[in-house]
This record gives sequence, C-alpha cells and structure tokens, in this order.
Amino acid sequence: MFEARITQGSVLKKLVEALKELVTEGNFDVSSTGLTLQAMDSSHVCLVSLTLRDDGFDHYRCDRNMAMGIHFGNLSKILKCAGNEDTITLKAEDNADTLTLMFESANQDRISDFDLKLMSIESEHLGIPDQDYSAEIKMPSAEYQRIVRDLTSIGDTVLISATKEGIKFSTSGDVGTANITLRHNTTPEKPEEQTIIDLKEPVALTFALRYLNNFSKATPLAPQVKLSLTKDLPIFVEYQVGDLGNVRFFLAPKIDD
Amino acid sequence: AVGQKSMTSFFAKK
Repeated sequence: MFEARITQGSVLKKLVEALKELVTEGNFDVSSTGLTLQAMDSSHVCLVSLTLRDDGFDHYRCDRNMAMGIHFGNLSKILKCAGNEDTITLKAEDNADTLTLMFESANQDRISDFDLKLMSIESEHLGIPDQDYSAEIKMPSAEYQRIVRDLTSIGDTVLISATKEGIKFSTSGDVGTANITLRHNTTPEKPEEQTIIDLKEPVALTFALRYLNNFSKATPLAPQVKLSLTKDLPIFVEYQVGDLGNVRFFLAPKIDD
Repeated sequence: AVGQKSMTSFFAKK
C-alpha cells in the first residue's frame, strides 16, 4: 500500500507542469523514505531528478518499494482537474496498475477521485556523484527565467562564463548578439532576491537554450534557483521545493567534436 | 561540428 497526502496540492500541479514537456514518461519510485523520479529527455542530453521526502508530506505511507510508470501528459490532464487549494492524496495498492488521485477542496465540500492508468517503463538509473563545482550561482528563479527567455529570442545556444567579474550569459543569432552579466548582489533584504556567486575557478560552457528555457518551467516552485558549473561537465540546475524536496536538471554542454 | 554527449557518458549506470 502506498499513500501520500499533501495539503498544498498546487505543488504537485506545478511539478508536473515543470516536467511534462521535458520527459514524456518515467517511473515514480516510491519507498518508505519518499518518492523519486529520474528520467532523461528523448535525446538523452538532459536528465531530470525529482526527490520528494516522506516527511515533506502531511501523511505518507509506503509498505513496499514500487516503480509506478507515469505518462506525464496524462497525469497533467488529471491534475488540471484539481483546484489550486485542494488537498491531493496519491494512493496505490501493491502491484497496482492504477494510481488513484483524490482531490479534496479546502472546506471538504467537494471530493473527487481519478484513476490514472500506470505504464510499464524500463528505466535505467544513473548515479549522480556529489561533487564540488567550479562555480555555483544562486539567483532569483524569475531572473534566470527572464535571462533564458530573452536570450532564446536571439540565439540557440548560450555561453555561460563565470569569472570574478560575475556570471555572463552570451548568445548570437541572425538579429545580432546579446550579453547579460549578473554580479554578486547580497544587498536586497530578502534572501530570495539575492544573487550569490561562489567561484572556485573561472569556467565557461555552452548550452542549448531550448533546454535551459524548459528548466525554467519550474520557476513557480521556488523563489531561487542554483546553477552549478564545472568544465566539461553537465550544468546542474536545482530548485528547492520548500520542505518537500527538490527538482534537479542536468544538461550536457555543447562540445566541439 | 558542435555536438552534445549523452547523459550516460557523464554518469554511470547504477
């Protein structure tokens, strides 16, 4: 038996909206410690890793480990039927072929349940090592979203360079070129409005803007985003989802063959 | 030419 209840159901709605274009399907791996998902996009150049801890839910029970194969477009259709203020409960029997989603309105006067058909998905798990990065940048998630959206209208790829001057995002295309530089800025009173650059050594890497833009669909989940960069390694883009967990994106850099 | 490696070339399969 698996059961997970979250009062703030809108978080689940936002999570699925953030992921569904990048990964069409994947396994929700549930265990006594929580719910995780690891999935690659169809071209395998980016990886999404979602962790929702058991103690982040209002109620959580999982008697045996299960991999529930989810089609995210279909899950999104069902979650669109939940109100933003609804409490959402996920339920499945052991070895079930459906996942039940129950939505309760805030004043308990409307209760609905939907069964999502589960899929059998073969997936391989990749080990992502904890490592020190050359540059780590924490910035407002809305700022990151604006930068990648603006640059996507100019070019296809972005060169991200981190130096002691700051972090520079550069692109070029048919209309011309664009450079946006962010400096370390801890003056805003609210921590979520600060930009914090932790530079161990200068680094510059090029990425496809289409994916970086796609990652910013997670903006509604967190006020800050963290970008981590090391030469020749994937960029690591992380959103903390309150006390519930995190969603992490990895994207391979563009390289000269 | 500019290319992109697969995620599996950066992270080992478990």
